[in-house]
Amino acid sequence: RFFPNSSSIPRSLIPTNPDGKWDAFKNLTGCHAGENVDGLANLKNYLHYFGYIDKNNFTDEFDDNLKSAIKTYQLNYNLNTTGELDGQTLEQIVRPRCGVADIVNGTSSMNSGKKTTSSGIHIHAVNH
Amino acid sequence: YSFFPGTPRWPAGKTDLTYAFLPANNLPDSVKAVFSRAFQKWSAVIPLTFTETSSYVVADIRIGFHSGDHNDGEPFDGVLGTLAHAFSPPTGILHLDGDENWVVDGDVAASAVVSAVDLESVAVHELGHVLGLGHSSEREAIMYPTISTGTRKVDLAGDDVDGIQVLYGSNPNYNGSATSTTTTTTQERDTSGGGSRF
Repeated sequence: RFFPNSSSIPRSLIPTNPDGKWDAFKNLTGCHAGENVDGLANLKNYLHYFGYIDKNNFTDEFDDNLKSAIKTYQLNYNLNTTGELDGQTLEQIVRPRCGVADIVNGTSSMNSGKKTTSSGIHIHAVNH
Repeated sequence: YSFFPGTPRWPAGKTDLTYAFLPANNLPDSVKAVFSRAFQKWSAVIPLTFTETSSYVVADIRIGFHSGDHNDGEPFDGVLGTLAHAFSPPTGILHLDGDENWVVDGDVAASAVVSAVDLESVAVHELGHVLGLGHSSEREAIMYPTISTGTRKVDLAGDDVDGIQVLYGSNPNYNGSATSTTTTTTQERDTSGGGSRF
């Protein structure tokens, strides 16, 4: 599906839900640890796909593993690291993206993989 | 910037890389030109060259558009969601989701269609993976993982240049200027006020 410009895209090809593949995750806004909410298993699957959570029998429980994964995601995307599904985090999650995982084989050199100072400030260091 | 585990890169002696498009895609020249421009973004800052070849099987870098399950274990998911993926060097594989509404050379920022995705923006990002870069936490970087629809971001940011030059060194002709320009539509849903990414 190539178009010289966006106005040439036929209406028939425009999705009825223009917000995107993962927009249902927005329904999880405000969820926090200890809750059991429909859709959390799908979010865990998303986070697993991009390297944030190990493969498991995903349930709809907001458990410690999910909270940790959300914190890591927030760190990588320079969001407030609350471990909660706030609006800003979900706005980021639902965006179209590259299919390459952010964390490969458990390691990442995005923000979450970088060393921090005792004050929690990230150090960006390059070998010369 | 970041690298894949083990920091894979193209071998030091292999500085002239070839690329080819999946013949079955029958891509028009306008689409091929998008990738030519995307390759130039990277070759401007590192001492590697990229030349198109018609021989898909022997090309160093193989580019194809696929839909759904295309037998690499990473099925595409239709419109939006994941847009493309690529493999670390020296694999040289770059796949794009054939179901996306790819805007080739028009102004995607003027789009009234929220599912329109700028092809060159995604191509520059995925070529970064082909060369060995992982994702960046810098919002302005090409290697930032997400991109909003209606967004065009094709110029390497300083973070991208720093990262790729760690792997390959600097192009002798590179003058050290890297600017990141991002254009967005009113549909840009980036509430944090920054740019975009994949």
